[in-house]
Amino acid sequence: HDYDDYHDEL
Amino acid sequence: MNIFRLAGDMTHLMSILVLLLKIYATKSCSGISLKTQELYAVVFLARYLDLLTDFFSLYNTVMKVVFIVSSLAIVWCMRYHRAVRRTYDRELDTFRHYFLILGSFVLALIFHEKFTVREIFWAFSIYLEAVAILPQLVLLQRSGNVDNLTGQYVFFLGAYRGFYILNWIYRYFTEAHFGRWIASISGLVQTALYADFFYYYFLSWKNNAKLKLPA
Repeated sequence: HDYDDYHDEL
Repeated sequence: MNIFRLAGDMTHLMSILVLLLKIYATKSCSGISLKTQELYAVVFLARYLDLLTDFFSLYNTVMKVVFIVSSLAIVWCMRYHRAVRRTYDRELDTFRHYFLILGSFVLALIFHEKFTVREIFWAFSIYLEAVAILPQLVLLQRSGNVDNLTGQYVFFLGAYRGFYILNWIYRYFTEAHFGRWIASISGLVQTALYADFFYYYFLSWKNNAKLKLPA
């Protein structure tokens, strides 16, 4: 879902 | 993951290793702002609330644990380690950093991706990280000449977000929906705050002189 590719950064 | 982000994460890790080396090797934290270290511990704790609930990759999880544990260890060391705490420049490290925490939290209540606890704490951690270096920069200006490891620590810490800006530019052009304006704008502000430090750091490197920030 959109959350994943949103918070994949540190 | 792209090369810019990997370079950014490695540079960030490098800054932490240099700081740990300085404290461990010299048993001293002179020139280091405890307030900046405390702000960074809050940044990582607020940002990685999803550590136990979301798993992206082993790399992602390991790095989050490293950042949280190292920042807490440095704060603990500067507060309680017998030898190290005596070298803390208490009278120079007087930046009222609680206002930075309050201001960042208020800003996060206004500007966030979604009005949920995680998103508000995430935005809070992004805004707080942008200003977390201020106590450290103020301390450097007050403490006259800066030892090499401290200078390298601040340099790597400033450079890492610069790599992230390249990462956001890259992702903007390579990914369809790329809307991380909170992190991008905040990252620009964060990197800009290092501008004068980078300038004096470059001068000290060019003239092979001791790093000195004008008061």
